Amino acid sequence: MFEARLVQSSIFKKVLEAIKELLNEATFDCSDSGIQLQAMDSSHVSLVSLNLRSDGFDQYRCDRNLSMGINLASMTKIMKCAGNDDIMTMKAQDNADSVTFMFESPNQEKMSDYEMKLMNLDQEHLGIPETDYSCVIKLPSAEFARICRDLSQFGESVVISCTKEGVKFSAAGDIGSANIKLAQTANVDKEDEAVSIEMQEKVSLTFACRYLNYFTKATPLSPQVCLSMSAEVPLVVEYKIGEIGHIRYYLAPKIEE
Amino acid sequence: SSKQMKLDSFFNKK
Repeated sequence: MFEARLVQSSIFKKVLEAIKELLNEATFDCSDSGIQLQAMDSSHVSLVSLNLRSDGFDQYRCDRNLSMGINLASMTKIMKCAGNDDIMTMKAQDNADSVTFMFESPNQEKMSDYEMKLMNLDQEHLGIPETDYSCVIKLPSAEFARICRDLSQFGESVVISCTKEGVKFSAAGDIGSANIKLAQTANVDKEDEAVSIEMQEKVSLTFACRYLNYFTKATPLSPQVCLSMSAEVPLVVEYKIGEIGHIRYYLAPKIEE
Repeated sequence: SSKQMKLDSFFNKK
């Protein structure tokens, strides 16, 4: 029997918004440590890794490991039926072929349940090597979303260059070129607005704007975003999800031919 | 021009 109860169903609504444009379907792996999802987009250029820890749920029970193949468009429809303040419970029997979502309104006057069929998806788990990144940049997530949106008007690619002075985002194309430089913030009273850079050695990599703009759909999940970069390895874009977990996006770089 | 790499060349299938 699997049962997970979350007082803030808005977290799940935001998680679905953060992955549904990149992935059509995905397997939610449930175990006693929590819910994990790892899936590449159809072009194998990007990968989503979601982790929701069991201790972040208000109630969590997972008697036996359960892999639920889910069509994300269907799950998005169900999550749209939930109010932001509803309490959400996911329930599935062992080796079930369906999962039930229950939503309770805060005053318990409205109780809804939606049963969704599960899919048989073949699992393709990738080994992601632990990496000691040359540059780790923390910045406001809204700022990063704005930069990706603005620069994607100038070209298909963004060059992210990180030195000890700061981080520069550049794009060029038919209409011209654009550069946005962020310096490390000295002392900010609100850490959510800080820009911090840990640099072992400088790095400059090129990435497709399209995928970065998919990743920034996760912006509502966290006020800050963390970019990790090393030469010639995929970029990691990480958003914390409250106290319950994180969503990590990996993006393969573009290389000069 | 620049060529888009695939994640398969960085992450190995388990």
